[in-house]
Amino acid sequence: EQEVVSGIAYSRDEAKITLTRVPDRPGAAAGIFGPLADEHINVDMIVQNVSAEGGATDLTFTVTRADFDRAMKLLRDRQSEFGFEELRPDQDVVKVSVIGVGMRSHAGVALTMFKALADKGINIQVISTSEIKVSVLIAEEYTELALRSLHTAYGLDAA
Amino acid sequence: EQEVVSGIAYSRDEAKITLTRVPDRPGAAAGIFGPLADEHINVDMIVQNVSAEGGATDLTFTVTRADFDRAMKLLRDRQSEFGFEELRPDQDVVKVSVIGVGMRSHAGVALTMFKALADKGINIQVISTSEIKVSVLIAEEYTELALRSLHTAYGLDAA
Ligand SMILES: C[C@@H](O)[C@H](N)C(=O)O
Ligand SMILES: C[C@@H](O)[C@H](N)C(=O)O
Repeated sequence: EQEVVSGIAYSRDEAKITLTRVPDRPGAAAGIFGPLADEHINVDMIVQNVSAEGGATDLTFTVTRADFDRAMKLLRDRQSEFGFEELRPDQDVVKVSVIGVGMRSHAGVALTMFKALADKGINIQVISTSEIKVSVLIAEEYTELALRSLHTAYGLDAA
Repeated sequence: EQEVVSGIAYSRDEAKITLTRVPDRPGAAAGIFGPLADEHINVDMIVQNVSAEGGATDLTFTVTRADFDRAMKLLRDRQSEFGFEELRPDQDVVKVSVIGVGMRSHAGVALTMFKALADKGINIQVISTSEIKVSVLIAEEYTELALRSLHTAYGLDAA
């Protein structure tokens, strides 16, 4: 699968915010993103997995560091309205993405990425994909190490 | 934000598989995608949120319906090796994506999408984003209703 990866991208301007146990019923996500959009908070990633038993699930999104304080204030002020249990911020993350063209399956590209990170002891906190990308959030201190390992893993090192 | 949405895409060829409580330590994801890649299983979405206490998190991915049975067999056979607690499949989903160009923030586009679905009582099971897309998994029975509501919400209806 290595021939399909065209590059590695990253963004340090990502502050991760997780809302735990958001009620898993229609309208819950809209109820949260309404105010965020009204306040013009710059949201990049949005990740939500299925709910386990209990009808609630965690919702994670990233905002630019410039909008972090405003986002946190909004979320704290409206916690009971939004219905989440805990507010878990983490500003020490970096988003790293592998960009592939024509990936029929993401399995091979994802494997190479996950293995390269694992081999350096880097824990993968969040995973999100699109047609042309596999993106992860990892601890920001690993930025250079991750980029170097990924370039090598995909054969993208300068000749 | 409506002017930046260029279209709505969807895929019914998505079988959702959730592995609950995958150990949240380096190597866990690689350990799962290695065999999936070796078996040439066609993986589309991969979504993982942060772990709550307990050092484990849920990992959800979708495979093509043609690969569902093979994927399930592989996962069942290797459950103890992969370390997850439960295997939760769901073939009755559709992936619906809003495609936007030049979205500075995803908040507005996501809000419109989430609200359109909420207004029709459609529950959002999984959310994943990329630079140009906000994608959700919803129950497959809502496909037409979701597409119609989203086209209207973004002003994409035929004139
Ligand atoms: C959790 C949240 O996404 C909820 N399921 C909703 O549809 O809004
Ligand atoms: C859960 C899984 O992603 C794990 N954190 C890993 O790095 O492999």
